[in-house]
Amino acid sequence: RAAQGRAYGNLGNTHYLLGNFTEATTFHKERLAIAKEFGDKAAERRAYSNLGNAHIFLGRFDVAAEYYKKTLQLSRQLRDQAVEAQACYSLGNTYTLLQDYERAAEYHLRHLVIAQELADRVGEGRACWSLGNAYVSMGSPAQALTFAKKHLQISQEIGDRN
Amino acid sequence: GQRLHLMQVDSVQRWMEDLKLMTECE
Repeated sequence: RAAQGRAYGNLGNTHYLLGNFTEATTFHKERLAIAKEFGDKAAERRAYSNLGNAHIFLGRFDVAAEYYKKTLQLSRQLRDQAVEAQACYSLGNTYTLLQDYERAAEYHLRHLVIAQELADRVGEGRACWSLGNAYVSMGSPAQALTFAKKHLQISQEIGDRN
Repeated sequence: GQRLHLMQVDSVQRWMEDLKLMTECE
């Protein structure tokens, strides 16, 4: 049964990489059920991330957000800050797609704080870039400028010319 | 589902490009 769970997960990932997002979700849901059966929180967390990602490409941003929230909740339980940061970043981007810029900014800020705690300059740069865009969309150019400047500073520091 | 109406947001576009190849492996 445990091997079956891993096989479902691998099949889900393979379909995902082939661009078969509906099939991917079918397999990842099977993977999720087996992870729950075993109380395997790490596998459950991975399944939620994979399900969130697949729903982005199915255009179901609302469903993706719910899966990413489950990922976020479990990453905190598992005390995995890198995954927590990634979940916040995914939620920020998903709420941007949902045109809910206030909530997008909330998650990008949470991502920024964790990236700073982890001394992840690339993550911090991405968070600032996203926050600049969110504040432009909210009609707050002064705050957008603050984050754009920070984004420029970090990009120069890490040598990201793009 | 909802349409990808915000593809002009560079940071989101970049994230989605990375996401296409992002799988949580077993």
